[in-house]
Amino acid sequence: TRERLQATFDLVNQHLSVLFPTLFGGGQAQLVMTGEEILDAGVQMTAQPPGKKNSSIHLLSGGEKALTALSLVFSLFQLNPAPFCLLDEVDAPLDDSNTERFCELVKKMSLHTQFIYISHNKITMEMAEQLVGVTMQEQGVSRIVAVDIEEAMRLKDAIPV
Amino acid sequence: TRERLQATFDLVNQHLSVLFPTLFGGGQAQLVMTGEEILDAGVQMTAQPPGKKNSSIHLLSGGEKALTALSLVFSLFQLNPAPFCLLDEVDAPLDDSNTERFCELVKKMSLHTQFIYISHNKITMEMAEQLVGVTMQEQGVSRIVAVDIEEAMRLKDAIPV
Amino acid sequence: MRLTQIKLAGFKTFVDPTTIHFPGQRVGVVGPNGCGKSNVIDAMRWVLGESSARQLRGESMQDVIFNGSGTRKPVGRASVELIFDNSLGKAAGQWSQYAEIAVKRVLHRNGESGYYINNLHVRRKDITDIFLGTGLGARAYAIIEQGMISRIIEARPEELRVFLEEAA
Amino acid sequence: MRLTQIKLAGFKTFVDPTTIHFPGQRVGVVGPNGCGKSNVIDAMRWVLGESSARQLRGESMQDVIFNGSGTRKPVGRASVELIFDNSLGKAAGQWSQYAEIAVKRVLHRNGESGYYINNLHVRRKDITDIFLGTGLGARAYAIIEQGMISRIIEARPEELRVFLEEAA
Ligand SMILES: Nc1ncnc2c1ncn2[C@@H]1O[C@H](COP(=O)(O)OP(=O)(O)OP(=O)(O)O)[C@@H](O)[C@H]1O
Ligand SMILES: Nc1ncnc2c1ncn2[C@@H]1O[C@H](COP(=O)(O)OP(=O)(O)OP(=O)(O)O)[C@@H](O)[C@H]1O
Ligand SMILES: [Mg+2]
Ligand SMILES: [Mg+2]
Repeated sequence: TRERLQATFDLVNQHLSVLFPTLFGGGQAQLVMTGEEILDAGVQMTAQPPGKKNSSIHLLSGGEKALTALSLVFSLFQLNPAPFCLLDEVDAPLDDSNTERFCELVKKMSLHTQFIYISHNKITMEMAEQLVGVTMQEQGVSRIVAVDIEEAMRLKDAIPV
Repeated sequence: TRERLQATFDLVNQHLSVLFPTLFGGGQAQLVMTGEEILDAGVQMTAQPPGKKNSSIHLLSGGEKALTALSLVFSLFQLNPAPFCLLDEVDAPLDDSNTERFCELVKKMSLHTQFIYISHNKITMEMAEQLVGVTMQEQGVSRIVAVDIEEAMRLKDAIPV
Repeated sequence: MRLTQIKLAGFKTFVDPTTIHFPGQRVGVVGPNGCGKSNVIDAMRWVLGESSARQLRGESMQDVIFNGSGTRKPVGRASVELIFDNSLGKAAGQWSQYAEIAVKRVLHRNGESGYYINNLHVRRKDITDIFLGTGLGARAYAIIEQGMISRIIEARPEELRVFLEEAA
Repeated sequence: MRLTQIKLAGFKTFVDPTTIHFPGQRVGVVGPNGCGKSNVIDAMRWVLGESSARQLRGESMQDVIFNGSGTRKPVGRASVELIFDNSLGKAAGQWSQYAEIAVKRVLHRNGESGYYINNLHVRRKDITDIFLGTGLGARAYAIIEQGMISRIIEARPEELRVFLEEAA
């Protein structure tokens, strides 16, 4: 229905106006419609990291695109927050300062939401309350082992065969 | 022409039979045709990392897929090697042991080919003969600075604004 | 509804019965390439009712059953069980009064399959109904798999609109 | 034909004239997100004759000209020059006897543009001809940009076949 889609659209933009500057340390992003009629128009994202004048998101860097998509994903999540949120290597293209802002946001959101995340990144691992190590001592067979941060950093690069 | 495409197909498979086990420390990969007639059949890759019994590459992990694609890219490169090869963050999904095998292969290939590569990975940075740092002290404006490995590791996470 | 445990057996690379406990609010999962981390995510999607094999990186639903390795034969059955702490009574419907809710899914290689809540045989709809209003619906943004971020970046305007509609 | 230098001015975030030297066989480029590393790769593609704006992440060719920042106005011209050591005489055609080959491309915001070899005005074809037989043809696998790896992984059989045809 048109009203519901429009309401969702507006709500996502409200969340984006908060989450994008939080993740980027500034800047702005919005969803825009490519046509008049919401029911058959497409939806595009415009995003400007702090200090940058680009219009299209296509010119953005790999890390900037990933962080922009993440701000959209978290905005969609906020529409109807589940009790937990699973993230699989969403921080892979981020440099350390973007990773730190990502971690700050996850810490804040984890007051109400349980986060289970896969990462190879030490900074992201350091904010975990619990670390689960997955190993493959035997070819093709997974096993679980509880690890601390030093073991986790060695484990993530253990030769699996 | 059919002969040329078939010849290319066979050559790529020859390179794959060497490069895939080199990057994975074992296992095998091949291009296969999805039909009888090469001129209108599709091409698929089958790949088995060491000790794994999967058939389709779709079941492979993120890092395994990336390394498999890289073995194909290097095989295609070998068909007609250019004087230089530019790699933009191809090692991003790789764990340390896969990254080390990737670096060994690049070192070997760099006897005949100049490699210029972008990476956030310390192991990959350590094999460089020269490190070029790109900074953005002024918003939106790039500058170049020569760096050594310690400076490079600090630089890659410098707050750009 | 906090997730407290996941139990896997015969699911992809988790051939041996395995239990993972989640006592914390922020749990990091770590390990080398191909060791099974994303398979845990697939297991959670699967037990919550995922009906598309492609979403689980497979070509058919049987692809989630452990199909052998260099040292092991294939097995005939995959099962995943999620255990939730429902002491706040947030679960919907007839399960709201249970302090603990165990959601389980089983698949046999011969095609036999089933869903269970607290060991009671139920329909897939009963699984998805529990999570009504909790944001864990089929295409909610609670599970961000490897590659989803790049799919959003590459999405054309028509595709991005579908993302929005699914969340609406 | 070793690449010895690249010079950029007005190209994307490299608004100020910049020279990068490449003395080594293995050169690592490092820096934070969005600082300009992939823009250097785009510059190399562009000066070697890239005719598709999409391959450079733009919507039109003018998108490669520096379009301003928080502290700078846009500029009217982008130029990139690649300098090759040709002491082994590997370059094709009339340039084979030059010890050094400088390949340059310029684009003005008003649309004026040009290709140059050793400061001589040439056609785009002359640029691509230099590299005939050296594997630097339009769609050779010498430039692996960010995202190409995942495109190969996601490629359908028809698309993967096109990759093969382009390399044939
Ligand atoms: N049914 C199955 N039986 C046995 N092995 C399977 C099955 N399905 C998938 N696998 C294996 O699981 C592995 C992938 O595991 P997974 O995607 O969890 O890795 P990962 O830990 O996420 O790695 P990465 O860090 O590279 O993303 C593949 O090697 C694949 O062969
Ligand atoms: N014509 C232009 N004028 C000014 N800035 C531009 C222009 N074209 C692109 N940019 C900017 O260049 C930046 C992208 O740079 P680039 O892709 O080189 O980053 P990167 O160093 O590769 O980062 P990452 O590590 O995230 O991949 C974007 O922020 C974009 O706004
Ligand atoms: Mg994974
Ligand atoms: Mg980049």
